[in-house]
Amino acid sequence: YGVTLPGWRINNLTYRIVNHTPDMGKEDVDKAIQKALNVWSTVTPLIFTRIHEGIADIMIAFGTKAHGHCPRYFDGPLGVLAHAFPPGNGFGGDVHFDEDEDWTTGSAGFNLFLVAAHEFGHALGLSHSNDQRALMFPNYAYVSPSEFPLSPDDISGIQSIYGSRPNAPDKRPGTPTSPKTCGSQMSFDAITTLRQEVIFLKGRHLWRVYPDNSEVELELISTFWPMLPSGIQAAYENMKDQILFFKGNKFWVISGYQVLPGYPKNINTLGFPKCVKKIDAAVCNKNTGKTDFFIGNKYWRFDENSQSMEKGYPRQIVDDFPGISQKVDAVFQQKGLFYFFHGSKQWEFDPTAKKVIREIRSNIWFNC
Amino acid sequence: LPVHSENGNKEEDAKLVQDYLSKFYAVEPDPDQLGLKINAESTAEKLQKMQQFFGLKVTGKPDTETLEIMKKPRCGVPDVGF
Repeated sequence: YGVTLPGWRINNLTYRIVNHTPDMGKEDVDKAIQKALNVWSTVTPLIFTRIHEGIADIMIAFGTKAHGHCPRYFDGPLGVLAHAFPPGNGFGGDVHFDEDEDWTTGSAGFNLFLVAAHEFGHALGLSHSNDQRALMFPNYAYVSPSEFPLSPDDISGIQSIYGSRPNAPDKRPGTPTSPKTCGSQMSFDAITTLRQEVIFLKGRHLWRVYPDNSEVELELISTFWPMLPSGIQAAYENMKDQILFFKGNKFWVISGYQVLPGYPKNINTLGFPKCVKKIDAAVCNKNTGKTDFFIGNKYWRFDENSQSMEKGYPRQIVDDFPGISQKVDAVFQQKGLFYFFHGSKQWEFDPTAKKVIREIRSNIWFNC
Repeated sequence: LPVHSENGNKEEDAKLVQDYLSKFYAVEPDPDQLGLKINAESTAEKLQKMQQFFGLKVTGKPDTETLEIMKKPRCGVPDVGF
């Protein structure tokens, strides 16, 4: 992280939303701004109060190209999305958004909450971080707004200026909203084995489970594989001690901590037709050396030895995996059996007998 | 004469590099000490600084990976302080 000292000398700061983008409802803009400020107040003593008239510490406005007396200008769609000024008088602490961008509450266009949280980092005295996982990294990267956007780097940076929040709970604030594995509605994006471990992935997090001694470790995906995006959709361990991760039409091959050169590649290099845009789940059957890719209600079979898709696919999942009738979120093989996951449920399936043995909760692997 | 597309790209890339470096890697004059002359860094030096910041290969040359980073939407605050 980097800081532009000094920070604000007071902890109670005011902010004013001077105008609103027409891209979003006014309430949505207000909510996004307030939530973005809360990101910083949860880890510092800072308190933000909104005013509707006069000069606030943090003046927030939307503008295009040259706007008002601002010494910087915007550049039309894309490129520069927003800018801010370090704490101080005049422009100090002010945040400007480029109205030529498409501002949204979701993943389309540019998420106002995420960009605002980054710019408020500047308004509070942080400069850019070269840690790609940090919110204060200069380039825009979409992260699900339901996840806590500050990385440990961001938290160290802001707390080096203002200290931590008084009476903060002593658990690591970096992951205050990490998903609760024992929640009744726990579901997973993807699951893979890695030698003796089973790795469960969801959003930006992963759990390393050691079924034999029921140990569970929670980590950020980026801790091991910083080059991987969050929101991995499918993953499997192949026969060469490698893991393949899938998101959208791209996939990465990982060996240890390294991505093999030349990746990510497009999934059509595996033999999928162009109409296939993403993979729901995948599992390599260690007994046959064949990998099944599950997409919607169909599945493809890939021969790991010949590195080619088998003929006669796709086939209906329910025809060859009786009882597996829901979309497959994730699947992995343990001691010969397959475990198919959908939402908060999983089905233990015997691929030899071709039948479901039992239906269980998704999170039984977590000592709940 | 129509610009040869590859030359066109080269010119575009060169302009992109100049714009990017002047926007995010130029050392801004310190408002408190107006009037002091600061030695202008060469483009290659600024490019190296940018490549170092983004964890790219530090070549001082606008290679493909560097250009790709420069095209990504980003914050308008410079990466180097004044």
